[in-house]
Amino acid sequence: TIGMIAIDGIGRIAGGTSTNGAINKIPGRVGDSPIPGSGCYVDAKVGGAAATGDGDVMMRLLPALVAVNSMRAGMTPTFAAQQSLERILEYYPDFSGAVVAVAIDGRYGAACRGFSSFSYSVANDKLGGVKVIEIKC
Amino acid sequence: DTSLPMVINTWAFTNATEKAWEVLGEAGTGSVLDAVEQGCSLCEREQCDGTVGYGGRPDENGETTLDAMIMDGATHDVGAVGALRGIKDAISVARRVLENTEHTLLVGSQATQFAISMGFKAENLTTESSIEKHQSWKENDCQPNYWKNVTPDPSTSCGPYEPVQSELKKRKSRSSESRFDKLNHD
Repeated sequence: TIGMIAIDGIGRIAGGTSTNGAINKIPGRVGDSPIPGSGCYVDAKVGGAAATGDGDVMMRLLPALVAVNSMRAGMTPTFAAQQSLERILEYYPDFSGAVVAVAIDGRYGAACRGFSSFSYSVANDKLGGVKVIEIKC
Repeated sequence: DTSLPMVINTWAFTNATEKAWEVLGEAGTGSVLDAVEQGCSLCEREQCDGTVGYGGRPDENGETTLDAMIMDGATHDVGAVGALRGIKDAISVARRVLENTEHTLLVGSQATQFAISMGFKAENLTTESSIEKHQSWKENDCQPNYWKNVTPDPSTSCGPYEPVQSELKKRKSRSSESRFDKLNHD
């Protein structure tokens, strides 16, 4: 799955997802990716977030929406991403997944659980283009 | 560390990031919806890690279906498709749902018909790789799978399954261990 957020020079923001889902799924199964607030969520007043992992779990706890609302309440993107995973882990302690979050001013962060590490890609002028960032889970 | 414009995406799909960054342009005046659509479209065409696009992650019948969504943060307008069959350009179809309908999510064969009416080409999403994955899964007694409380025992047998009728015989056969990892994720 890819979950992506783009912000332009004056703070216009969009997000999106695309996936072929879980392998060997029961025919007809849809995961979190097309559900707003689950695979991705963006709000021009706050920022955006995108999640990846077990879609059957994520679509029940809307981690992207939780992360954006945490940023709305003043959290940094990294803490907001962690907070959204904590919410999932309360109910699904074996959950594997990750969340990337970005504030509308361009600050960004990520959190992950269940993987040994998680990589995400960022592009901005300060990075001089595209950079892959790896975090330990 | 503030810096705009910017693009961020899950996983190290750098070509997709680069494409979206290119669409935004150095001055950041490009359309953010175009950036997301074109970035994710590239991932669909490149079949990023086998987790995006055609020919990956077949279902129990060996069919690859696609889910996608695109969202405008200014208006909260959303277009999405779920279990899209036989169309490679999932996020572009989602964009058409956003741009050309008042709905949010279209699914399955009806989403395919919508896509065809919007000018998209119907294609087989199966590849040799997805056929091999499906065949290998069947040869492994359909393990792992996502069934529970059915008979025959889904942890050892393929279907077709029937629901277990007796409450006493019901058992949660799904392992608590996650089956999702770096190469199997939504």
